[in-house]
Amino acid sequence: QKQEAGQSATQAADAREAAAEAAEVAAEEEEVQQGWLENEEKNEHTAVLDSGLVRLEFDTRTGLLRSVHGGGASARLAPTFAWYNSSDGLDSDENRGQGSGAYVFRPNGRYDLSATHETSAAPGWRSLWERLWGGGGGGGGRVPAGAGPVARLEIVEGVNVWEARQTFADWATLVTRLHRGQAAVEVEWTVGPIPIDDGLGKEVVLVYDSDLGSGAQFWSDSNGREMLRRVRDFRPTWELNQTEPAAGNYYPLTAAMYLLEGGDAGGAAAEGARQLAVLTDRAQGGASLRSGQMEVMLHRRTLRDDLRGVDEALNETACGCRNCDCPGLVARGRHWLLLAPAREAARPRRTAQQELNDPPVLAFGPIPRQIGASS
Amino acid sequence: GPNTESLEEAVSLLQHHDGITGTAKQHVVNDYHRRVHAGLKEAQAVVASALERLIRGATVGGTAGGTTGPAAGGGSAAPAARRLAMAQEGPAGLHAVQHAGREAAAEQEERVDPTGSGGGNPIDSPIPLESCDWLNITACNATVHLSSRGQGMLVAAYNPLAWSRETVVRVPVSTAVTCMWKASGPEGEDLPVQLLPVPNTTLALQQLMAAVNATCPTTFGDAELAFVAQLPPLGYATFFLEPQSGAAARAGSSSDDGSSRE
Repeated sequence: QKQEAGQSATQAADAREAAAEAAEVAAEEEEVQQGWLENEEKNEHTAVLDSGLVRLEFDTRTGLLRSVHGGGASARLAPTFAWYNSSDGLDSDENRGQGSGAYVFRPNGRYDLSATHETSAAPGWRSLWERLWGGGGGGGGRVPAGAGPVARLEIVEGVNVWEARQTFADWATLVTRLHRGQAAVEVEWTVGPIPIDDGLGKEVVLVYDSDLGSGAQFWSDSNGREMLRRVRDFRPTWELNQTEPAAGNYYPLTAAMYLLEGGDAGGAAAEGARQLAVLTDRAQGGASLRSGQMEVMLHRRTLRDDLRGVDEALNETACGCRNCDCPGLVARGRHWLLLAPAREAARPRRTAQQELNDPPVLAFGPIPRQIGASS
Repeated sequence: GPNTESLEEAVSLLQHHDGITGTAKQHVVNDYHRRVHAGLKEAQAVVASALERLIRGATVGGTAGGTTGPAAGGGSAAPAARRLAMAQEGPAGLHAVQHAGREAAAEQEERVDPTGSGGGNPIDSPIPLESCDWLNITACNATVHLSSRGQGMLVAAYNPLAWSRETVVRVPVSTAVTCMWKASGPEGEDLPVQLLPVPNTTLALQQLMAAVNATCPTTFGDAELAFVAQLPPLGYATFFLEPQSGAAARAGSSSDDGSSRE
C-alpha cells in the first residue's frame, strides 16, 4: 500500500507539473500570438528609416515618429509641436499683471498643435503621447481607434540620406534625417510665420515625448561646458515657491539637454539605463515638465510689450524689409538626437556637440580648367 | 585685401546681452544683422581666397599629375594642408589662414617649372570660389547657376575640428538640365551621391525669400546632391560633381534620385 500511495503521489505531482508546463506554454504561445498581432498591426502601419546605425519607426496613421533604435538602446519617441498662449498682462489674477514679451515668458495655457483644446502643463494634463497611446509614458503602443493623423508624412530614402518629412501645419514642419555613418538623428524644424489672426501671441515649442523614466530631473549645459542637473520645481540653494509651472522650470540651452533614466544626483546611472539627449544649434530655452519629456522653445511672437524696456512687442511684422506687409519671420534650425546606454552616452554626445558647433566650411566653384587639359 | 576686422567688430558688438537674447528694438536688431552680414561676407572672401590658393598651389606637381585636384592630407598638397593646419592652431585664427594662403601662392610661384617637364599643368587662372549662406533653404548662387547650365562644380570643404570627420555634404543644384550626377573625391575616387528633392516647406521658404528680398542675387535650387565627405583634421579636401547625360547616365552613374513616398 505504501508503494502504491507513493506512486500515486508522484503521479499527481507529475500531473501537476505537466499541467503547469502546459499552462506556461499556452501563455507563451498566447504572448507570441499577441506579439504577432501587434507586429502585424505595426508593420502594416509602420514606415521605417534605417541607416544601418539607427532605425526609426513612424506610425503612418498618425504620421508621428513611434520609436528609435540604435546605439545599443531603444526608446519610444514622438516629437510634436505645441504652443503657449502668451499672456497679455492685462488680467491681474491670471498673470499677476505681467505679460509675455521680449524679456518675459509668462504662458497662459499650452496647446498641442493638433488639439483644439488646451493641453496645459498643469497636473492632470495628458500628453499627446498618453492620449494617443494611453497609460503613462510608453504604455500600450496601440493607436486608439479614430486617432486621426497628426502630421502628413512623406518618406525619402537613398544611399546617403534618409528623411521623414512631417507637416504639422503649413507653418510648423519637421524633417527627421538619418545620415550614412552617423549615430545622431537630425531633426530640422521650421516654424513661422506664426499665425496671429486669432489675436493670441504664441511661443512655439518642440516636445520630445519618450518612455524614459527620468522622473523630475534632467540635465542642461552650462555655456557648452559641463552638464548641470535640474530638478523640476526645485532650487538647490533656496526654498522655491513655484508660481509658474512652465516658465519656472525653463533653463537656457546653449548646447544640449538630456534625460537620464533613474540617474542619481551625481548623474550615475543604473545598469541598463538609457540617456536621450537633444543638441541644439543655437541658444534656446528648454525644460522637462513631465517624466520622459523634453521641450525646446523654437520661436516666439507676442502681441504686447512686456513693459520691461524694449517698448515693442516681439512681433516681427515691422521687420524693416522692403515692403512692410512682411508676413512675419520664419525660423529654421536643427536639433540632433542621441539615444545611448547611459554609461556610454557622454562620448558620442560630446563629440556630436563639437561637430554641430564647428561644421565644415564649404566653398563652391567651377571645376578648374587646366592649360591644354581636354576637359 | 579683404580681412576679418569687420566681422570681429560685429561679433564683439553682439556680446551685448541684447544681441544674444533678442531684447533690442527692431531697428537695433536690423543694425546687428547688417553689421554681421558685412563682416561675414568679408571673412568668407578671406577663407575662399586661402582655399583657392591652396587648391591651385596643390595642382602643380600634385598627385597623379595633379589634374584631378589635390590629395588632402596626402601628396604634395600635404605640406600646404599641414601648413594650413598649423596656421589654424595659431592664436590669430583667420589672420594666420590669410598668411598661409599667401605663403602657398608664393610657394606655387617657386615651384612652377618653366621647362614644363615637371608633373601637372599649372591652373592658369584663379578659381572663383564662393560661400553660400542659405544652404539650409537649398540656395546657392554658384552651384545652382553652374548646374542650370549643365556644368560641373568643385566643392572645397575645410574641417575646423582637430580630428578627422565624416560628414554628409549637401549641395543645392538645379535639375533643369540633368538629374544624373557623378561625384568624385580628392583621389578621383567615385563617391555614392544621392539626389534629394526639395521639401515643400523649403519651396515655400524660397518663394517667401524671393518676394521679400526681390533684389537678392541668390538663386534657389530645386534639389540637393548629398555625398559623404571624409575630411582630415584641421585640413581641407576637394570634391568634384559632374553632370552625366546620355549614355553615361544610362550606364547608371552613381547618383540615386532618392525614391519618395507619402
